[in-house]
Amino acid sequence: QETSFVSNVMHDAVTCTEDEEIQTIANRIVTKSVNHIIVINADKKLRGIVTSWDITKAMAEGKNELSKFVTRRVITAKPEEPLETASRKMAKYNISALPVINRERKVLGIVTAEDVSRLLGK
Amino acid sequence: QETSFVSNVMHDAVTCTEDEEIQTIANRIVTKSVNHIIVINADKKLRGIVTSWDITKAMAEGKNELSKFVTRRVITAKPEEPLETASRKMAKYNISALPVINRERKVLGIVTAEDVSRLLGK
Ligand SMILES: C[S@@+](CC[C@H](N)C(=O)[O-])C[C@H]1O[C@@H](n2cnc3c(N)ncnc32)[C@H](O)[C@@H]1O
Ligand SMILES: C[S@@+](CC[C@H](N)C(=O)[O-])C[C@H]1O[C@@H](n2cnc3c(N)ncnc32)[C@H](O)[C@@H]1O
Repeated sequence: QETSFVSNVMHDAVTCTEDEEIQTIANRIVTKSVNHIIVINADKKLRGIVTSWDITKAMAEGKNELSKFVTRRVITAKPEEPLETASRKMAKYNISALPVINRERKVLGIVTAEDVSRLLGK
Repeated sequence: QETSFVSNVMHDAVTCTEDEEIQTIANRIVTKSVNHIIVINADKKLRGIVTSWDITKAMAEGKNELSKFVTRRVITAKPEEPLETASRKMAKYNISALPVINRERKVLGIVTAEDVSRLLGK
């Protein structure tokens, strides 16, 4: 069983900026058929993450201001990290995706539990 | 690398019935901290699935009748199925969970991409 790395399974992230409306982000989740949107600034640096779970929470609480639903303390991965490490982080924090960033916190992509599961099915 | 089966990683499903309101289901997704709710009838038989993605779609389209958002054609798994088969099904249909059912379509639990990913991290 060779070791896989995050760089072997990561893919392009669907992103948004902090000034976008929650309705626009909900539309992007639907049209791109993903559950995770990574929030970036103009330099593509990581600012947060918003998921379909957060949008569901906004609906349940009747709120609609994005800044109230963005998760700011983001668990991330590096491309050269073993995939096992990324899987352990997702299990530990009960999350299903990690933005992949470089040392300057620029977003390079995303790795999800679905990517890891797909590897098993190969 | 021993073979794992769905029964090794499946867990209890969070469920709802067809008469429940979308707001109630959104609350359950939040309080149970899950993305998938399995729709069952009084005999615990499978009737559909609703996810945080479906709730996001309801929000994006400004609709709020559950019957419009339940996915009826559900991809499922059996407990004795190899986990690799379940992973392949999730990858093929771009979904992240499979209700686990018996021959009478009674819901026994759920297996998710997160469960599969957690196995890699062990
Ligand atoms: C705790 S999980 C619970 C539901 C489910 N397990 C899932 O992964 O969506 C939902 C919360 O995790 C947050 N989240 C998702 N990915 C994250 C990450 N990489 N770092 C920090 N929080 C994250 C979301 O913003 C959301 O508020
Ligand atoms: C196609 S996925 C796309 C987003 C993301 N990949 C995910 O898994 O949520 C979203 C849709 O899949 C549906 N879905 C989820 N699990 C399913 C299953 N086991 N069988 C059929 N449809 C399912 C949901 O009801 C939702 O309408």
